[in-house]
Amino acid sequence: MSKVIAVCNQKGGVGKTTTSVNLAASFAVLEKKTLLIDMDPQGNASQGLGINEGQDEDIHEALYLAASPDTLKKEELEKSVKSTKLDFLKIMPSGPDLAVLEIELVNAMSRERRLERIINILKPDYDYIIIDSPPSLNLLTINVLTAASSVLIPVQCEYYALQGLAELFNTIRLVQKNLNNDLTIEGALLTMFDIRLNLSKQVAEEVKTCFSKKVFQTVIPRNIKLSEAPSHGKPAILYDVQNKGTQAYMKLAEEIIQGELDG
Amino acid sequence: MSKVIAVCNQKGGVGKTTTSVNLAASFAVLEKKTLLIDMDPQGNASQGLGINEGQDEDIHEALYLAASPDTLKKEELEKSVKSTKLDFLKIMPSGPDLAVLEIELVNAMSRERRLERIINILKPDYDYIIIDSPPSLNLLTINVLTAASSVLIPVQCEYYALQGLAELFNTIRLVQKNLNNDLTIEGALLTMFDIRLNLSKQVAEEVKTCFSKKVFQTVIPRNIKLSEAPSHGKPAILYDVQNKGTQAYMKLAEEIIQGELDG
Ligand SMILES: Nc1ncnc2c1ncn2[C@@H]1O[C@H](COP(=O)(O)OP(=O)(O)OP(=O)(O)O)[C@@H](O)[C@H]1O
Ligand SMILES: Nc1ncnc2c1ncn2[C@@H]1O[C@H](COP(=O)(O)OP(=O)(O)OP(=O)(O)O)[C@@H](O)[C@H]1O
Ligand SMILES: [Mg+2]
Ligand SMILES: [Mg+2]
Repeated sequence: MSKVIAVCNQKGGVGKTTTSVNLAASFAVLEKKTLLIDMDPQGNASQGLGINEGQDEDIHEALYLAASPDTLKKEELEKSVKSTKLDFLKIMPSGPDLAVLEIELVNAMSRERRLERIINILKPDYDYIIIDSPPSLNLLTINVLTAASSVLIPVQCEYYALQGLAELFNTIRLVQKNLNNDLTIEGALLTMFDIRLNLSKQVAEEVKTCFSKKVFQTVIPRNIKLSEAPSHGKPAILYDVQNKGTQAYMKLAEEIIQGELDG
Repeated sequence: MSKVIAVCNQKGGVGKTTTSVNLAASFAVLEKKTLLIDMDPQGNASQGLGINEGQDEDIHEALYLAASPDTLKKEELEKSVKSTKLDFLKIMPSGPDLAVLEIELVNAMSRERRLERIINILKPDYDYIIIDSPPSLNLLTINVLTAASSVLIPVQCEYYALQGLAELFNTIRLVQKNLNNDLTIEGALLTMFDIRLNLSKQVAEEVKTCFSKKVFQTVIPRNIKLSEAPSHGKPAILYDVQNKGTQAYMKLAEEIIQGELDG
């Protein structure tokens, strides 16, 4: 039973990519078959796993093939699936062409369901599929929300990060009504939390009120190793396994797995 | 002689809004007539100056009126210009409708020049016009680059922030070639610099190589007061005038004014 988790928040720089890469790596270390899909044209998640040049086949290529669902073949899609330094982790990397998909799809049929078609074919091979999204509520993000079973919302412990949540909830509700009735909220994840700052504590309180029960117990601390790891093309677990940031993402993976068992 | 500065970088969370609000406020304190335009649908710059609800007339309304240049009147546009707590600072606030402008303009004539038409009419009344942009290279950002005389690029001292610069340069070159020959690069501004971190120093070195002479001498330190001020609806200069973040933005304003005198 594969779980597809979208990591979304249109506010920039809140930790979407850092969460996608390190949560996916944590699932892989726990020997869950995991696929990370990089739907952000910036390609930071791909860079974070050591893929720096454009690949011949990437997610844009797969989304292009998904235009005709009746001829879409698994062997074709798997050309866009690349291996990483972790055995149980694969990635469908981003590409620069992804940025133009929005314009390409303006008049296309079922333009919101391209990614869903891909995931429905690949899903049986994985326990978890994690999707990183861009900082906007555009067609790429709508594709991500339409294809996902749940959405994980990273919230940086800062004032501006709180402001955008209402807009994000609106978009999620619209997708639930029109495109994906089964989409649930996996939860809000507090990121870059600094125990010494009042601002962090105040924002954390507001998020707990705003999301009620749906806030992860695991809180990701501000931790320099999490922002150093990408420059080595590695998830934190392969860069510095001891540090608090790495441990927090492992705990998050365990909390999600436990949540599934509890149903 | 009015200078129009676009604050752009598609990477999220690098300090575009914090720079727009505090640079505009610093110019105002130096008694330069300043207009801040919030072209980000998130509306963070508007919130940072205390405008939290949607206004009847905002930048979206002005961009809508700009569809017919021959009937566009200054009195109409000025309805979207609001005052702030600083005498010399005005703002054209963002609105939620801004997010749909992209779709509205897909087939419109001269869709890249709507903001330019507005600024050409308002320009004579201001010494500086600062434009905050969203974290993407979409039609809103193209409008901003087409309307501007120069572009200021905030670069957070982190690895992922470096990766997107090549893409940003490509877009700037395309705009210079096709839409705005006079667009220059005002400079790269290092933000959230932490003197204690090697990562900050490494990124700063790379940015200096990448931009050669065009890096501001002023560096913005990571400073908690800069991220607390927006929750009070004030620029940092009205929240805590003594702190290093506020002083850095004042120095930046003086550096830009000095640069103009040196020509
Ligand atoms: N817990 C953390 N501690 C320290 N630094 C962090 C942490 N999480 C993320 N970062 C750093 O903060 C920056 C922003 O994080 P990241 O790029 O993951 O956010 P994002 O939401 O994916 O951004 P975008 O909106 O551009 O996609 C990055 O440079 C990252 O390395
Ligand atoms: N020098 C600084 N020191 C500490 N915090 C800062 C600094 N500059 C910005 N911040 C905080 O970092 C976060 C990101 O900054 P900001 O929102 O200005 O970036 P942005 O590039 O406008 O983001 P977006 O891509 O979403 O538009 C904000 O919460 C802001 O308060
Ligand atoms: Mg990202
Ligand atoms: Mg901003």
